[in-house]
Amino acid sequence: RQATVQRKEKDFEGMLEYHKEDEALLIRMLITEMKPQMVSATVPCLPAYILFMCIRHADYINDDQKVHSLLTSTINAIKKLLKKNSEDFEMTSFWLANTSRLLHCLKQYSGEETFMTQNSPKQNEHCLKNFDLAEYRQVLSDLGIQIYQQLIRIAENMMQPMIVSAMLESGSLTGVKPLGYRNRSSSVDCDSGGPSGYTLDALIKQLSQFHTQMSEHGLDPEISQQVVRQLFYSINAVSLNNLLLRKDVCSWSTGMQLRYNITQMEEWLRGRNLHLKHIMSTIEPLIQAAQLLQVKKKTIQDAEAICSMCNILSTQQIVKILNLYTPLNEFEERVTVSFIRDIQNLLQGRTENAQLLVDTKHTFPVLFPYTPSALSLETMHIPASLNLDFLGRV
Amino acid sequence: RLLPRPRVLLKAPTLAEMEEMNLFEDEDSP
Repeated sequence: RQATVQRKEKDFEGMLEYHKEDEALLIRMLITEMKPQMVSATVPCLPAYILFMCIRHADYINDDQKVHSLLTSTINAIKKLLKKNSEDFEMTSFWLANTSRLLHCLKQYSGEETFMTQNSPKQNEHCLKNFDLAEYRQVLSDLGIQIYQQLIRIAENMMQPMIVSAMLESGSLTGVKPLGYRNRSSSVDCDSGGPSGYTLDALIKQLSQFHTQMSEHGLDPEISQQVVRQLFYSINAVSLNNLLLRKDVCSWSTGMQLRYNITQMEEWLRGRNLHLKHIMSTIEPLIQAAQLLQVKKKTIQDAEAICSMCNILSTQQIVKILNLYTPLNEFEERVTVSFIRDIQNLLQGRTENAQLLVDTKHTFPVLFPYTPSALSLETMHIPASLNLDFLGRV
Repeated sequence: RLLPRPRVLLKAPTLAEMEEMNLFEDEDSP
């Protein structure tokens, strides 16, 4: 067996030295020309750690201009890159992960006690010595929010053509043959008629792809959870709005299909270990609408049951769905005017939102909870393939 | 053991101020 000589790591202090004139090259290699695949086999968020180790060295030699310059160039390069890749989910997710990790590093190694509670003694030794970068932390946090918003916008645009078809039109239960994964984009207009051909499987596949990429990039699970929650909100809003405007989907069988689809999405969340209740609550109005389509709508007892069941839907929404409700065959009756009046009477005095349609543009505020890393900077290995051999390990 | 020196706050422009400085304009674009 060949003996391998381990290079002594004990002298490495987890800093990276570079000449000021190499800053542009560093930014080019690490940000501008970086592709997520180039670091997929390394520790997640390697670019963020490398940048931080460079900042540490500039701090160590007490060169404030070098720290300023590196941080400004970094923020500048990330902004430009995002502008260039404004429709690219993978790139946006990758830089959200790295920006947030760089922000965590600036906190973890700030020397401020509140951020040091989980640090190892070695990590505490690695804290910044000369500079307080609190103001740059604020800039990075603002940048993170911008990147998050871009990520949500991209994901929503990609899902938009799928939602109505997958949730309301294609059905594995109703005997409608799923049409598979065809490329059409027109589900937003409510009177377009026929399905655009996306199945629930396609929508779930898309969600899986988003979630897998975020995990692979090392995005904090708390943040990817917020992305999924926002996307579920969007699925709820678009589906419910279509239901509130289209007679052809207000039927018992769509209600049954919808309920089944929502169960599948719930299963998906469970399979991905995502916070179920928190995310499912965004889709609750759609669950209630599906139940409303399925329950009996005849007696005063039915009316009372509907009123207690549909506590998130507004009176206006409940009444609208009942008015649009279309019997599937001659055995089923239309909802009578007096039944709808009963519902209106029962719901009188309920304080609620007066709007019929759900705001599809609403976004939940994003939070970036502090997530320190257990990783030790002195163990960081930089692959030769990154062409960063001008960085000196210190 | 020496007490660490207090760190010097590095002033940074806000992201909005950086935008105003046209820092993020792409030189490549026309």
